[in-house]
Amino acid sequence: TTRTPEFLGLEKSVSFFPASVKVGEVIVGVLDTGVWPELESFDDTGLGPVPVSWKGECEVGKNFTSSSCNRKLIGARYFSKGYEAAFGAIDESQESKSPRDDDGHGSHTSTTAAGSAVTGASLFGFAAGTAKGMAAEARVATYKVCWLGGCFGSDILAAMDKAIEDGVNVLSLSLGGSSPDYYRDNVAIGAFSATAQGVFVSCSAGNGGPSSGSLSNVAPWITTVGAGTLDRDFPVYVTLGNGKKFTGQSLYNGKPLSDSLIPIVYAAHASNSTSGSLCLTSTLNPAKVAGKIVVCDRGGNSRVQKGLVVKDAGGAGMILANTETYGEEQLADAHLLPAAAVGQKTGDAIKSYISSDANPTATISAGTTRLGVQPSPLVAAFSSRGPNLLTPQILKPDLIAPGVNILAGWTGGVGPTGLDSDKRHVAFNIISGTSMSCPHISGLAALLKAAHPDWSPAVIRSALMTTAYSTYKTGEAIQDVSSGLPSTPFDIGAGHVNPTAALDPGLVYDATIEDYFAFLCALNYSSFQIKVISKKDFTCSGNKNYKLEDLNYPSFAVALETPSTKGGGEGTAPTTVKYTRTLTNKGAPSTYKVSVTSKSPSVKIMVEPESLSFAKPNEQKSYTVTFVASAMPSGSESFARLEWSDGKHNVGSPIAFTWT
Amino acid sequence: AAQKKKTYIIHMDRTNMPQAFDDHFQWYDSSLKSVSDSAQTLYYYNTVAHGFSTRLTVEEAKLIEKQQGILAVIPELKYDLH
Repeated sequence: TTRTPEFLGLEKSVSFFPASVKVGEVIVGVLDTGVWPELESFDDTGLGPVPVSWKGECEVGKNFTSSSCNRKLIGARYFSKGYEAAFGAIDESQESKSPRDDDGHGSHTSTTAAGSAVTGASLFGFAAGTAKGMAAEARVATYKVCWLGGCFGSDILAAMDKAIEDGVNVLSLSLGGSSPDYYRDNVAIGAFSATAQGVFVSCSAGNGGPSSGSLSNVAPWITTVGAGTLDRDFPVYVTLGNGKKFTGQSLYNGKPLSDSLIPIVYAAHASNSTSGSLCLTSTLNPAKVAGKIVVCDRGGNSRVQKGLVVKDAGGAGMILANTETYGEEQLADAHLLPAAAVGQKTGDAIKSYISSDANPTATISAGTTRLGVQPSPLVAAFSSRGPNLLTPQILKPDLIAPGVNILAGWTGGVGPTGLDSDKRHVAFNIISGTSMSCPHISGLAALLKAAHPDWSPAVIRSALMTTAYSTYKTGEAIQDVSSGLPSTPFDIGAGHVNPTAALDPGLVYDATIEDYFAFLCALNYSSFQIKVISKKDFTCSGNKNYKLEDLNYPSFAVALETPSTKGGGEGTAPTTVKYTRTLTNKGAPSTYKVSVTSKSPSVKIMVEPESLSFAKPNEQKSYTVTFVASAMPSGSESFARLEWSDGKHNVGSPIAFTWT
Repeated sequence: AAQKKKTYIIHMDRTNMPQAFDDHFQWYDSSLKSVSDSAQTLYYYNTVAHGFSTRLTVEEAKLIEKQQGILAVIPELKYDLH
């Protein structure tokens, strides 16, 4: 990716980071749509021999030969039996029955995680720079499990099975489904065994935001990643006939509109369809849009599809307006006609101008790349949000990483919009989603693994979370672009990843497979269900009081019951909940003091002890947190933050309270 | 509709494999054949799960679930790229 390394501080003094030869020992497995092996991002110049631990293969298939792999792309496999069982045999004229990426998504995610450095990268000149993966010297192994018709659980499970056997160190899955119970979810099942074998698993949180409770991949042995913006955007300027100017976003690279104003029309007034404002296929009246700029509302079909609909109807340009759902979020797309994506406020202003003027006119300028955009990061509107509906006692998402307008490798098989009519071929594309933020964390986890080969997946996740930042340098909370309000731990988890700090976290929250077994017992899983997930015989002890909140997690979610009204009401006794946590020292000897900041007068928070001293590495110390919460109306939420600091390291944990 | 097949993931309890079988693949195949002559195994799982995947009717899925050593018969889920 370009810009992300700088934004994340990866370009700081090299001494911060593990030597490339150590990073070269780490293998990132990516379950996705495959890869386009000819990409420069898979160049292996300067890489040493493939790690001796590697047992993977380069599976051949349609236009994918054994020479498609090299010392960067060291493994490539494809899994299509589940897909073909559901959809019938793959039509090789439509998609490659091989690890070759016909879609672009897999090339993008794998080069984000571990692409080699490529100078002079850009998309039509936008986002220009040196594109590098988060762990540019790590190795990549692709496991193609997603096809034109989707990604099927039996294929995903087979790929995870193979990836662990092959010897990956990190697994990256930018995919998800509904959140069924853990023992019914193939990703959760596969991730449990992967974690048990020391493999770090990161998954995208989903794009169901800003709705609350919209998360995917919430298993506590998975790192669940939300999406934030960078300090970069791609502004275009909309000028209206009344002289007003607005800023939008676009990656349109063709002939710009002239400076002279041309007629502008709102799609709803140029269609016979009741949902005409959405610019759905075949809903625009060519006689009413020819040669004009058309204002379309987001929703219903893809953003790039709307541009095609306007272009096919003879429109000269498109303004794509956010509705309330997406607020001021502006995603840039490589449209096929002059276009501008604008926030809700701007969209409403343009629509009211159109309805108030007899001959409304406008024009759209050419686009550029702008750096240093503040405030950043913002939480992406689409980033799925907590609370964790499957297990409210585990706070998710875990953290956020860059996921908006990310440039990375792309397939040579389709154009940047993915539309059939888009015949452009690009080596890099700019797209958005938690699919993009997940591989950022996967690559950063690979860096941590290289620097600390003995760290468990839980320790890596803890280091990434407790060092994440939830406020700007001004002290204000990271903003949520969909509301313009400060974000909460249900939006950002522990906050935005901060790799340089994660390399030296001071203290960490480790978790062993036994801890996860205790978690399953606290879920009242039967021994059968535990065996499905773990393949182990494990009997929950009858005389142990297993509690979900006792899982040694780097964050806290306190789910409180609102007393029923008949017994509740005035004077209801407060609820007291105790959590235990164990910290492991990963730094020099030091003494840490705890501090708690809370936005909520309705919860008292006590920590015992208030100071912890560590004399040697890997020494463990425990503490308890007692929450005394007064009754609140059902549906109430409030947040706090607990931090251990020795003046050099800040070990931060978000706390979320919900009353149900 | 009753004959319509879906993909299931069959989780097996390897410690419960009947003595008659030399290895668990034989046992899996025999379990499958006992409910369907035509069903093929899509994948065997050895590392992150113990078991196999196959296409069965709802009826066949119910039948196989009753067999010795079957931990769970879980309908395949579809996932989407994010």
